[in-house]
Amino acid sequence: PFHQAPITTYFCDA
Amino acid sequence: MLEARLEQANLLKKVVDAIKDLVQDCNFDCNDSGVALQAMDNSHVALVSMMLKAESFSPFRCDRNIALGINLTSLMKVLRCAQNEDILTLKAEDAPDVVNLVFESSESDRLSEYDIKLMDIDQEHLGIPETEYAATITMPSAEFQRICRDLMALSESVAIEATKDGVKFSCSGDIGNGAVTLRSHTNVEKPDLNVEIALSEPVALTFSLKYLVNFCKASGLSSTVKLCLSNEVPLLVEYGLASNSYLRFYLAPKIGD
Repeated sequence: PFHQAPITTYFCDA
Repeated sequence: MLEARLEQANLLKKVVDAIKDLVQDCNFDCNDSGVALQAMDNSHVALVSMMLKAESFSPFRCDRNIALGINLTSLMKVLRCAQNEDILTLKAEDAPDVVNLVFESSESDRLSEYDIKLMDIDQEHLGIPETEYAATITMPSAEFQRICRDLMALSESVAIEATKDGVKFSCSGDIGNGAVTLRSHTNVEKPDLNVEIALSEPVALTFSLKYLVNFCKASGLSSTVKLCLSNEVPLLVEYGLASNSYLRFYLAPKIGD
């Protein structure tokens, strides 16, 4: 029942 | 042009060995501050960030920004040709087709030279915000590796809970449950064995053990590892290197539906 969001959800394009 | 001399080829060998299963092709971004690398793994839940500062090399020269697009499997093949104690010099022209690696034995007059063909890699670069983490745990890297490997025998995921009482790594799987709790600990004679927990508020997050075990391949780079956690943001696993250089891994948490 776990969801793992991509790391791009947290770190934006520089 | 780039010319960067590392006292021990072993450092780069260990770094590449630690990340080559997470990322395959990546840019080594060289500028006057050093050599940096940032890459996501294929599934985009983990991020590798390496910084080898100019001070880690002697001498270090890089006149303009150069991105060296390298396949890590190829790089590892060449790095395996170096003896651990060899001196390594990386060289590249300003608009290079190849990167040149020179290994010099400090004990003999042996000199080996290799060129690796470069690739054009279009890589998105992510901005990692400065974060005041709620919990920062510094612990022996071998201990962290052991905990991750042990718990992976039971489960795919680990819950990491940091409170004022300590840090608890726990998991549950088909055969049962497991947990390892560490408290702050100071070993005066062997400070590398210290466990330090700096906490501004309690944190509880769940992560995939497969990735953590993968990060632990960097354990040979540093006797200690730093885990930085805040609720609802990626975990930072940091292996500090000499001269403020570092190898960092970020991992997105697992969130309950």
